Amino acid sequence: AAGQKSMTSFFTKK
Amino acid sequence: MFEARITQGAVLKKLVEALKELVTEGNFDVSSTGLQLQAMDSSHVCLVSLALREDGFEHFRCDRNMAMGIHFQNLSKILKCAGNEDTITLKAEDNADQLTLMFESSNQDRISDFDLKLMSIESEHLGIPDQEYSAEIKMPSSEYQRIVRDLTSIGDTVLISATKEGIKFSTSGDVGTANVTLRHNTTPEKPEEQTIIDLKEPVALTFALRYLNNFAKATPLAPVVKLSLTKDLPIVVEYQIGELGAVKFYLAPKIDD
Repeated sequence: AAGQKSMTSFFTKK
Repeated sequence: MFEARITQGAVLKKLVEALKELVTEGNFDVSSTGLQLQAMDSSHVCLVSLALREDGFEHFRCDRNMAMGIHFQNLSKILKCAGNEDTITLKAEDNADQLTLMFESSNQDRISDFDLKLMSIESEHLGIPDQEYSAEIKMPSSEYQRIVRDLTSIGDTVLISATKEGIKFSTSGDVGTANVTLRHNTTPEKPEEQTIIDLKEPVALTFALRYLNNFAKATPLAPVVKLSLTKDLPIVVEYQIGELGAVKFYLAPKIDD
């Protein structure tokens, strides 16, 4: 199965 | 106070139609430089980043930075009441709990106004770094729309591979498999009909077609779409909205567990 990471794991919170 | 006037009200209508299914709600962040929105879908695998420049509007005034919490289905209901040729003015007092939308017909003989209730939305802003991508592809937005729509009828995910041969979209499902390849093609005279592949290194990533198909709802906003790809990073699907600004969609790639 293929999953997807959350956007917050790619871009840091300001 | 905040006031922004746009002669081509249809742009605002198209913009909200493009966003409303992907993001339920989000903050319009207004400042003296323009209007911005950053919002994620409910599953947080994709993100919408909208930036409209102050000088893209016929008139723009913002005395104080504000975050106006918008429910997009509700904003869409109001914008459906605007004519395609209408000029739209957005207005809000400082710290207002409503946004006023005024619609003026092109010959000024019909003026209407609607107040949209604003929401209080806690949103975390993500810092998206400017970066170089392995592949950047510009293509007609109608071509992108057709490819993702066609492939959605065959499979759930698409492998997008960019090589010096071109950009290939591949999927498979119960009915079989499908591959669509676009080659670098600058033959058409009109730039918006060209396919331009700027490749630093070959890259291949898999994405959920459902989201890519949803991004194509922005097609009426721009004749050209730009896809940016780098290994292990979200794809960027970007539509330039004339001189007004741009809307960018980010989608996380599928990863093998």
